Amino acid sequence: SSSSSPVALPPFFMRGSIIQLADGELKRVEDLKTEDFIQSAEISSELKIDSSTVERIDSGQNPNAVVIQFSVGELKAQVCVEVLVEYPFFVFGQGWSSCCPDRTTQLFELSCAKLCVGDVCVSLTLRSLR
Amino acid sequence: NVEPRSVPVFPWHSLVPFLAPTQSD
Repeated sequence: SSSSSPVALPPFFMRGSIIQLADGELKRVEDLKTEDFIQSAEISSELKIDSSTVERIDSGQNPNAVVIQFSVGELKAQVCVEVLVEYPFFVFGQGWSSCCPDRTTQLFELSCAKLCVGDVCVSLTLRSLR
Repeated sequence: NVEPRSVPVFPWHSLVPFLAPTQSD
């Protein structure tokens, strides 16, 4: 059974974090653009970008968590993830978005839009999946 | 004596959720 203990927040969403793209270029997390993800995935031999559309957002098991249901890729596979409300996702053409942008900004100093049903997020799958 | 450490650099893919679609074949 899964634990509902608090999940450690990844450090790389903090404003100013240095991110290395697949071609070696370094960018701050807040400066990333949709093309950076697309171009990095094009270079990658293992990963490919998929579009994941937000289908539902429900309350999670603990008050700071949400369960987000995505429709992934052309197959529209249904995938659910439980994350903290401040967890940011990158929305195509829009940038960082979370279920609670105020909290994301407060914790990470990362400017965020509100993640909504219908938003299309950048996600990854394995190229070798057949 | 604390040596100055370089700033951590994170790979781009760590920022992206890995959502493997269910294969329906």
